Amino acid sequence: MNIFRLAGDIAHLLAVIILLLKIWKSRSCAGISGRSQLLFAIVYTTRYLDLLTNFVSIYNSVMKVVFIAASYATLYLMYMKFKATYDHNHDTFRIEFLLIPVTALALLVNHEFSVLEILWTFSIYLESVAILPQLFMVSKTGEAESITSHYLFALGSYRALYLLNWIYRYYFEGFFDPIAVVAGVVQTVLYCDFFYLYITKVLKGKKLSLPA
Amino acid sequence: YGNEHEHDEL
Repeated sequence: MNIFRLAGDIAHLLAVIILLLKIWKSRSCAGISGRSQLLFAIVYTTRYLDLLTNFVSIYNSVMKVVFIAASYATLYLMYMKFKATYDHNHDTFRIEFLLIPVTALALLVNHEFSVLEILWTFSIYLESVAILPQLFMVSKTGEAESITSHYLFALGSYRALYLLNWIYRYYFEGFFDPIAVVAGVVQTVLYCDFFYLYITKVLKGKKLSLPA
Repeated sequence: YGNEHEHDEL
Protein backbone atom coordinates (compact mmCIF):
# COMPACT_ATOMS: atom_id res chain seq x y z
CA MET A 1 0.00 0.00 0.00
CA ASN A 2 1.40 3.36 -1.00
CA ILE A 3 -0.03 6.88 -0.83
CA PHE A 4 -1.23 6.84 -4.46
CA ARG A 5 -3.08 3.58 -4.04
CA LEU A 6 -4.69 4.76 -0.79
CA ALA A 7 -5.66 8.10 -2.34
CA GLY A 8 -7.10 6.24 -5.35
CA ASP A 9 -9.20 3.99 -3.14
CA ILE A 10 -10.44 6.97 -1.12
CA ALA A 11 -11.39 8.80 -4.34
CA HIS A 12 -13.22 5.68 -5.51
CA LEU A 13 -15.05 5.32 -2.21
CA LEU A 14 -15.90 9.02 -2.23
CA ALA A 15 -17.33 8.69 -5.76
CA VAL A 16 -19.76 5.91 -4.87
CA ILE A 17 -20.79 7.69 -1.65
CA ILE A 18 -21.36 11.00 -3.50
CA LEU A 19 -23.56 9.19 -6.02
CA LEU A 20 -25.63 7.37 -3.40
CA LEU A 21 -26.05 10.55 -1.33
CA LYS A 22 -26.99 12.60 -4.38
CA ILE A 23 -29.75 10.16 -5.30
CA TRP A 24 -30.91 9.68 -1.72
CA LYS A 25 -30.96 13.37 -0.69
CA SER A 26 -32.56 14.66 -3.90
CA ARG A 27 -34.85 11.62 -4.17
CA SER A 28 -33.88 11.60 -7.84
CA CYS A 29 -31.45 9.93 -10.19
CA ALA A 30 -31.88 12.50 -12.97
CA GLY A 31 -28.76 12.85 -15.10
CA ILE A 32 -27.30 9.52 -14.00
CA SER A 33 -26.84 6.72 -16.53
CA GLY A 34 -28.44 3.51 -15.29
CA ARG A 35 -26.53 1.69 -18.01
CA SER A 36 -23.16 2.80 -16.62
CA GLN A 37 -24.32 1.82 -13.13
CA LEU A 38 -25.37 -1.59 -14.41
CA LEU A 39 -21.93 -2.04 -16.00
CA PHE A 40 -20.24 -1.06 -12.72
CA ALA A 41 -22.30 -3.64 -10.82
CA ILE A 42 -21.13 -6.26 -13.35
CA VAL A 43 -17.53 -5.01 -12.95
CA TYR A 44 -17.54 -5.35 -9.16
CA THR A 45 -19.36 -8.67 -9.17
CA THR A 46 -17.00 -10.33 -11.65
CA ARG A 47 -13.83 -8.84 -10.13
CA TYR A 48 -14.55 -9.47 -6.47
CA LEU A 49 -15.63 -13.10 -6.78
CA ASP A 50 -12.19 -13.82 -5.28
CA LEU A 51 -13.62 -12.66 -1.94
CA LEU A 52 -14.66 -16.30 -1.64
CA THR A 53 -11.36 -17.85 -2.70
CA ASN A 54 -8.53 -15.48 -1.83
CA PHE A 55 -7.99 -13.46 1.35
CA VAL A 56 -5.67 -10.45 0.99
CA SER A 57 -6.43 -8.27 4.02
CA ILE A 58 -9.35 -7.00 6.11
CA TYR A 59 -9.02 -3.66 4.28
CA ASN A 60 -9.22 -5.40 0.90
CA SER A 61 -12.23 -7.54 1.83
CA VAL A 62 -14.16 -4.67 3.45
CA MET A 63 -13.62 -2.40 0.44
CA LYS A 64 -14.73 -5.13 -1.96
CA VAL A 65 -17.93 -5.72 0.01
CA VAL A 66 -18.59 -1.97 0.16
CA PHE A 67 -18.14 -1.54 -3.61
CA ILE A 68 -20.39 -4.50 -4.42
CA ALA A 69 -23.06 -3.39 -1.92
CA ALA A 70 -22.95 0.26 -3.05
CA SER A 71 -23.30 -0.69 -6.71
CA TYR A 72 -26.38 -2.83 -6.04
CA ALA A 73 -27.83 -0.16 -3.75
CA THR A 74 -27.40 2.36 -6.58
CA LEU A 75 -29.15 0.03 -9.02
CA TYR A 76 -31.99 -0.49 -6.52
CA LEU A 77 -32.46 3.26 -6.09
CA MET A 78 -32.37 3.89 -9.84
CA TYR A 79 -34.44 1.02 -11.16
CA MET A 80 -36.85 0.52 -8.23
CA LYS A 81 -37.22 3.21 -5.58
CA PHE A 82 -36.73 6.34 -7.71
CA LYS A 83 -37.52 4.74 -11.06
CA ALA A 84 -39.87 7.61 -11.98
CA THR A 85 -36.93 10.06 -11.94
CA TYR A 86 -34.69 7.92 -14.16
CA ASP A 87 -33.99 9.82 -17.36
CA HIS A 88 -34.02 6.81 -19.69
CA ASN A 89 -34.78 8.86 -22.81
CA HIS A 90 -31.25 10.24 -22.65
CA ASP A 91 -29.63 6.99 -21.52
CA THR A 92 -29.42 5.27 -24.87
CA PHE A 93 -25.82 4.08 -25.22
CA ARG A 94 -25.84 0.51 -26.61
CA ILE A 95 -23.97 -1.45 -23.94
CA GLU A 96 -23.71 -4.59 -26.08
CA PHE A 97 -21.17 -2.59 -28.15
CA LEU A 98 -19.02 -2.61 -25.00
CA LEU A 99 -19.89 -6.00 -23.54
CA ILE A 100 -19.23 -8.07 -26.68
CA PRO A 101 -15.75 -6.73 -27.56
CA VAL A 102 -14.73 -6.71 -23.88
CA THR A 103 -15.78 -10.37 -23.51
CA ALA A 104 -13.87 -11.33 -26.65
CA LEU A 105 -10.76 -9.44 -25.51
CA ALA A 106 -10.88 -11.04 -22.04
CA LEU A 107 -10.98 -14.48 -23.67
CA LEU A 108 -8.04 -13.65 -25.94
CA VAL A 109 -5.75 -11.53 -23.75
CA ASN A 110 -5.51 -12.75 -20.16
CA HIS A 111 -2.93 -13.93 -17.66
CA GLU A 112 -4.32 -17.45 -17.46
CA PHE A 113 -7.21 -19.27 -19.12
CA SER A 114 -9.24 -20.02 -16.00
CA VAL A 115 -12.74 -18.93 -15.01
CA LEU A 116 -11.78 -16.55 -12.19
CA GLU A 117 -8.86 -15.10 -14.12
CA ILE A 118 -10.96 -14.46 -17.24
CA LEU A 119 -13.71 -12.86 -15.14
CA TRP A 120 -11.09 -10.66 -13.45
CA THR A 121 -9.69 -9.65 -16.85
CA PHE A 122 -13.20 -9.03 -18.20
CA SER A 123 -13.92 -6.75 -15.23
CA ILE A 124 -10.73 -4.79 -15.78
CA TYR A 125 -11.52 -4.23 -19.47
CA LEU A 126 -15.18 -3.48 -18.79
CA GLU A 127 -14.35 -0.98 -16.05
CA SER A 128 -12.15 0.96 -18.45
CA VAL A 129 -15.15 1.73 -20.70
CA ALA A 130 -18.08 1.46 -18.25
CA ILE A 131 -18.35 5.24 -17.88
CA LEU A 132 -19.04 5.75 -21.60
CA PRO A 133 -22.87 5.58 -21.30
CA GLN A 134 -22.64 8.26 -18.57
CA LEU A 135 -20.34 10.51 -20.62
CA PHE A 136 -22.59 9.94 -23.63
CA MET A 137 -25.60 11.00 -21.56
CA VAL A 138 -23.85 14.19 -20.41
CA SER A 139 -22.90 15.03 -24.00
CA LYS A 140 -26.45 14.29 -25.17
CA THR A 141 -28.12 16.56 -22.61
CA GLY A 142 -25.22 19.04 -22.90
CA GLU A 143 -24.94 19.55 -19.14
CA ALA A 144 -24.49 17.92 -15.76
CA GLU A 145 -25.44 18.96 -12.25
CA SER A 146 -22.45 20.01 -10.12
CA ILE A 147 -22.88 17.00 -7.83
CA THR A 148 -22.78 14.69 -10.86
CA SER A 149 -19.59 16.45 -11.96
CA HIS A 150 -18.04 15.90 -8.53
CA TYR A 151 -18.98 12.22 -8.77
CA LEU A 152 -17.38 11.91 -12.20
CA PHE A 153 -14.26 13.76 -11.06
CA ALA A 154 -13.79 11.49 -8.04
CA LEU A 155 -14.42 8.37 -10.12
CA GLY A 156 -12.00 9.47 -12.85
CA SER A 157 -9.32 10.49 -10.32
CA TYR A 158 -9.33 7.01 -8.82
CA ARG A 159 -7.82 5.29 -11.86
CA ALA A 160 -5.50 8.22 -12.56
CA LEU A 161 -4.13 7.80 -9.01
CA TYR A 162 -3.81 4.06 -9.63
CA LEU A 163 -1.57 4.89 -12.60
CA LEU A 164 0.78 6.71 -10.21
CA ASN A 165 0.52 3.70 -7.87
CA TRP A 166 1.57 1.38 -10.70
CA ILE A 167 4.54 3.59 -11.60
CA TYR A 168 5.55 3.55 -7.92
CA ARG A 169 5.11 -0.22 -7.66
CA TYR A 170 7.06 -0.80 -10.87
CA TYR A 171 10.07 1.08 -9.53
CA PHE A 172 9.95 0.07 -5.89
CA GLU A 173 8.38 -3.41 -5.94
CA GLY A 174 9.09 -4.66 -9.46
CA PHE A 175 5.35 -5.10 -9.87
CA PHE A 176 3.93 -4.76 -13.37
CA ASP A 177 0.55 -5.95 -14.60
CA PRO A 178 0.24 -4.94 -18.28
CA ILE A 179 -3.50 -5.76 -18.45
CA ALA A 180 -4.38 -3.49 -15.54
CA VAL A 181 -2.00 -0.75 -16.67
CA VAL A 182 -3.15 -0.57 -20.30
CA ALA A 183 -6.83 -0.67 -19.27
CA GLY A 184 -6.12 1.95 -16.60
CA VAL A 185 -4.53 4.26 -19.17
CA VAL A 186 -7.54 3.84 -21.49
CA GLN A 187 -9.92 4.49 -18.59
CA THR A 188 -8.09 7.66 -17.54
CA VAL A 189 -7.82 8.98 -21.11
CA LEU A 190 -11.61 8.70 -21.50
CA TYR A 191 -12.00 11.20 -18.65
CA CYS A 192 -9.52 13.77 -19.99
CA ASP A 193 -12.10 15.87 -21.81
CA PHE A 194 -14.29 15.83 -18.71
CA PHE A 195 -11.35 16.71 -16.42
CA TYR A 196 -10.66 19.74 -18.59
CA LEU A 197 -14.27 20.94 -18.37
CA TYR A 198 -14.39 20.22 -14.63
CA ILE A 199 -11.29 22.29 -13.90
CA THR A 200 -12.17 25.16 -16.23
CA LYS A 201 -15.87 25.37 -15.33
CA VAL A 202 -17.09 23.51 -12.25
CA LEU A 203 -14.20 24.55 -10.00
CA LYS A 204 -14.88 28.16 -10.96
CA GLY A 205 -18.45 27.82 -9.74
CA LYS A 206 -20.04 27.39 -13.13
CA LYS A 207 -22.32 24.59 -14.19
CA LEU A 208 -20.84 21.97 -16.46
CA SER A 209 -22.41 22.73 -19.82
CA LEU A 210 -21.09 21.76 -23.19
CA PRO A 211 -20.90 24.12 -26.14
CA ALA A 212 -23.83 23.43 -28.47
CA TYR B 1 6.64 -10.19 -14.18
CA GLY B 2 5.48 -9.55 -10.66
CA ASN B 3 2.74 -11.19 -8.69
CA GLU B 4 0.03 -10.42 -11.22
CA HIS B 5 -2.23 -13.31 -10.25
CA GLU B 6 -2.59 -12.16 -6.67
CA HIS B 7 -4.81 -9.22 -7.59
CA ASP B 8 -4.24 -7.46 -4.29
CA GLU B 9 -5.64 -4.23 -5.70
CA LEU B 10 -9.25 -3.11 -5.94
